[in-house]
Amino acid sequence: MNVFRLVADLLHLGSIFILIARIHQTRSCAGISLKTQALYFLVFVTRYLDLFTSFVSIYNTLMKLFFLALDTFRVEYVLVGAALFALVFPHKYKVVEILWSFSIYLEAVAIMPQLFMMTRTGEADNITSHYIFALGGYRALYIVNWIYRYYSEDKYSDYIAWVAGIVQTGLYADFFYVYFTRVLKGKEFKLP
Amino acid sequence: RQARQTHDEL
Repeated sequence: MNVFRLVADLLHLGSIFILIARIHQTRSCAGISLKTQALYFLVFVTRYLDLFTSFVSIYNTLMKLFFLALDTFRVEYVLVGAALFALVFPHKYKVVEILWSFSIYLEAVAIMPQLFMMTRTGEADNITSHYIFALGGYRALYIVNWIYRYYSEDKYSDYIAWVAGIVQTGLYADFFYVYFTRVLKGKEFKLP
Repeated sequence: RQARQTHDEL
């Protein structure tokens, strides 16, 4: 475990809590893309199937359970989740690897409906932009984590993860710029 | 150098 990865995972977890806090505070999910939330749900379900096949560490298992559980409560896709689990559960180990790759690719683009929604309306409230920043920060730090692990360990992260992770972080680039130049100075998130 | 198993990260 290195500091980049730990902070990245905590940002990822934090992003979900920010989203829940926002829905509670404003009692509304306006400005949050349902498509993105549904895609993220699919991302978690297809990737963390490995919960049943391999054990890495308690940290790893607990975090995967957190992401699955919180995401389920978040968008109330319990029924869809159960159906997906039922469909995929009987599959063998190799299928899990294929689904893992699918999940990685899907995650890279899952934020796009949300970003498109913000491009269309040209603005987002501050809590929503904190949420997206936490997600983007998690992805960006994972890249640093991979570089760190490349030099500190004799194994390397999968090339699928590298390519998709860099594409995904790239999608956040414009958002990061607006976030740093406007939101952190207390202004609204508004596209120029 | 080998690829790390995919289940290690989140």
